[in-house]
Amino acid sequence: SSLSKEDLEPVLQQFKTTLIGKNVAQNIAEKIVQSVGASVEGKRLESMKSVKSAVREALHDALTRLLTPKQSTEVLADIEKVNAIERRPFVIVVCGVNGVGKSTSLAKTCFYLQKHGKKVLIAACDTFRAGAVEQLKTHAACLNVELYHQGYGKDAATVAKEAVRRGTEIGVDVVLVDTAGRMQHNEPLMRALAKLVSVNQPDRIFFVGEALVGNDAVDQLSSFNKALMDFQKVPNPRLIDGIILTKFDTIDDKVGAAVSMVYTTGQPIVFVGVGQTYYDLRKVSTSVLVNALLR
Amino acid sequence: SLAGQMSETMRKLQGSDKLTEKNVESSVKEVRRALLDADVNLKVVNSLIKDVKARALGEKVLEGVKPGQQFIKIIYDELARIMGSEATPLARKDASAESPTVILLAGLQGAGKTTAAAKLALYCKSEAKPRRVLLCACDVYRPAAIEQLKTLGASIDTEVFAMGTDVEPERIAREAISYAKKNKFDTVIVDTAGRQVIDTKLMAELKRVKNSVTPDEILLVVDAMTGQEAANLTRAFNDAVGITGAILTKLDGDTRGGAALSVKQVSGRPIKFVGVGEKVEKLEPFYPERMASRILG
Ligand SMILES: Nc1nc2c(ncn2[C@@H]2O[C@H](COP(=O)(O)OP(=O)(O)OP(=O)(O)O)[C@@H](O)[C@H]2O)c(=O)[nH]1
Ligand SMILES: Nc1nc2c(ncn2[C@@H]2O[C@H](COP(=O)(O)OP(=O)(O)OP(=O)(O)O)[C@@H](O)[C@H]2O)c(=O)[nH]1
Ligand SMILES: [Mg+2]
Ligand SMILES: [Mg+2]
Repeated sequence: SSLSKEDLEPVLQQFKTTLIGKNVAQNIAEKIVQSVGASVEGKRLESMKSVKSAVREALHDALTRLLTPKQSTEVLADIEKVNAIERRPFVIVVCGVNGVGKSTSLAKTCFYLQKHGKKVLIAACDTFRAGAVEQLKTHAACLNVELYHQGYGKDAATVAKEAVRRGTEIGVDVVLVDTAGRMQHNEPLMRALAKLVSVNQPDRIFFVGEALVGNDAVDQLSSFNKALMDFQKVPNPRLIDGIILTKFDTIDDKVGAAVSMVYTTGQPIVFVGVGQTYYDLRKVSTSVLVNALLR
Repeated sequence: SLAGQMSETMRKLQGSDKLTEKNVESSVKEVRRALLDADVNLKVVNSLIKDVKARALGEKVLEGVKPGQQFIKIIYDELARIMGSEATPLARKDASAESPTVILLAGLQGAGKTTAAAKLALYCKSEAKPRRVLLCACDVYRPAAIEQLKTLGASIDTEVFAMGTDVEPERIAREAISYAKKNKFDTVIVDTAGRQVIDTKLMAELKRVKNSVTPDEILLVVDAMTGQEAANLTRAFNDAVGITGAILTKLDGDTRGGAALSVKQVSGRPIKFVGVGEKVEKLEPFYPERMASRILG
């Protein structure tokens, strides 16, 4: 027998509910389940197999394909290329809404790069929030790395530019740029981020999002990209290159934000934050994610 | 009139003179979709719809109203009722009390506790009968957390009691209360480190802080954009330390804030304030009806 729309509908609904319960944004759960339904409709059902297991298998494959990065997310090779050929530091900017873990992820990334022999400079470009510079000073001291800052109130794009100049001067391999948290529809703050990016043309822009976020994940990512697209006055505006997904240790198995974010941007999850110490930065395992989603 | 009788018969034939499973079906779908889109927890959505249907089905349809519209109105009223019938005030001991009113803030990492502590301090100082507020820095883990609170305190001309990061939080809290008594502060607001409930050591610490100062208010600080996990984390904090209320932060974003419903439904405790911006004056009392319409979209 071949799978009909009627056979599939209740099973697809059930899987959609499962994904929503796992914190996948509703619209995205819907789209994924619809496309899986379309891909198996009319196919022959193998003997001894239920409709549910046929759909589950197709969904497993679809999610695996979605979450598997299209190209390597290993940033070390790219850093080495830029250092060797262009003879300048590789610049990484982190951005995202308030409190998601940008500064902590930046410090963890610094630790990771240092473990791989890279010389790093941290740039304190959150020039607004109380204690932001002191927070980075503490990390820089623990990591034994230089912090470039101009305190509070200065224009972040300019501080970033001078940090990169300093980094070039002292011959670092990587400059890590921290930015202030900002709500995705706060136009002045989004314009300021676009300016920092267009002035400094970073090699990577990592969006930091937390695994706890619900449906807002979709709006955060699409709005950040739209703002970067609209507010940079350049022909080829730099957009989000990758995602750091934080607080993965706080969600039990509700890993759906990973799906929402990757689906919305088409960009990969570069790192996952699994705690508050420097060791708590991991590469994401696609199979671990997919299994958590479907159990 | 005959025309009136005709339309009455039509209504009875269409089954639209009482709310039925069939005539509210598409509204149920719409409501379910809206609530899930607003990040209300799936289980909370299902039990809310089940409860409302149980009560609403069989009810007479009001004149001039479609059954679906009436169902949505019933859902809206139920949401507003769950959220709380009116704004709930912050604890405040009588002026003659021997010891200060103690407000303890707790919640997950990055929810907005430290900022909320300063916002609450400003709120208390701006009340009709202004309070004398002392802030207490009990986050001994996060880099520069004490500096953050001190900077915020300075910006609102409010003293911050701190003992550095090498003293246990329960002792810092206890000494803050003695300091408050000596210096005639009537309200102490205690900021704590972000923590998860599965972290047994940190939850034990939170209980020790609670036991050392017996707070009049334990407020769970929750980020409005929290997704499906909001219900679990609320239940867990409530089971562990017993919350008296919540503060929902970052509502200046576009998120519909369904976490509010999950928090209220799971803990039975009111949301007392909402954070609507980064600046220290961006704190508002919680208005249940406004939240209900925001969630329903
Ligand atoms: N459990 C857990 N906590 C994390 C993780 N990443 C960051 N945090 C915590 O989240 C809180 C906020 O982290 P920050 O790095 O200050 O976040 P931020 O995005 O820089 O915040 P703003 O600059 O204020 O917007 C801190 O308590 C961190 O320790 C993680 O992967 N797991
Ligand atoms: N836009 C907006 N930002 C907020 C609001 N409340 C807090 N924030 C921001 O959210 C971020 C985190 O706030 P904190 O007060 O440091 O959070 P916390 O819970 O103390 O964090 P930990 O101590 O690390 O657990 C900061 O960037 C704050 O400025 C709010 O209502 N709106
Ligand atoms: Mg930061
Ligand atoms: Mg804090």
